[in-house]
Amino acid sequence: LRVGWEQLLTAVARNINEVENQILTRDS
Amino acid sequence: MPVFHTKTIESILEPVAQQVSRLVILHEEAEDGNAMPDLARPIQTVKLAVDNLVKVGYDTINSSEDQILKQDMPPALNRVEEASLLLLQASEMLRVDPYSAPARKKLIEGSRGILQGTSSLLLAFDESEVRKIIRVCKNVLEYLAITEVVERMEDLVTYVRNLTPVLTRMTKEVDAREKELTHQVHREMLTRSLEQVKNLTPVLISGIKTFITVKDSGRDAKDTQGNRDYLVRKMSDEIHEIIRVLQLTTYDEEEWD
Repeated sequence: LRVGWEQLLTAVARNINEVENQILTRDS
Repeated sequence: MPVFHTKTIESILEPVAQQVSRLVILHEEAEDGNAMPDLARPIQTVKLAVDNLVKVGYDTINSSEDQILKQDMPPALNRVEEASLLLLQASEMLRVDPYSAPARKKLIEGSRGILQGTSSLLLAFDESEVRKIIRVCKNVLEYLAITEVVERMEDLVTYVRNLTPVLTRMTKEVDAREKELTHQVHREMLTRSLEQVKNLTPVLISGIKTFITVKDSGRDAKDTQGNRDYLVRKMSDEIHEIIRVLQLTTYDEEEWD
């Protein structure tokens, strides 16, 4: 399970960053 | 039928949605007694990302003029913040007890919560983008509504000069939106209506010209006026159809429950 949890959290962090980028792009 | 209605939303959410689903299954199948790894660092990374997102989100809320977006964003941001808190609690619990089953549950709930929150945020933004396109479409409808005041050739020149940029902008934006959609039927509906509008535009201009010419020659312009009005109605109907389709989504929030 080790790899699974870390992968998930990495995907979650990436997801948040991408959403932030979307907001910044559309907001400008 | 795709779950995410735009390619951008799909590309952002699909990978994390898959990871969450996979982890839910693994969690359910996991035998009790498995020690959990130390997740303090990746959870801290998520927390930092959430803090940034929340900051950017509130900056956007404060600067936006879109009242619906301002109203839709805070609950989504709260959802993400609460979910981030669950992850931190899980991290703390695992530090004390790496075998903690409730901590695993919090990890799943937290990850799922972030997915739900970010999904709501993306949807709120997407709806705001759609509202912008609809405003452009309504701008074209407003021009079409004043067609009947075009009674001289000079008026027609002004009319065409004013209508062309808004029509071009509408075409460009609807065309880009069509390419963004994942739902094939909606894409085809937009393409079809947009093609109709494009084809009808020169016909309408020519119809107005004929009406003016006939009227100026002193002949009965009733038929040419009827033709012009028919074309205006037809174009307006297509634009109303575009507005209707732009607002359709295939997204279902229950997918995440």
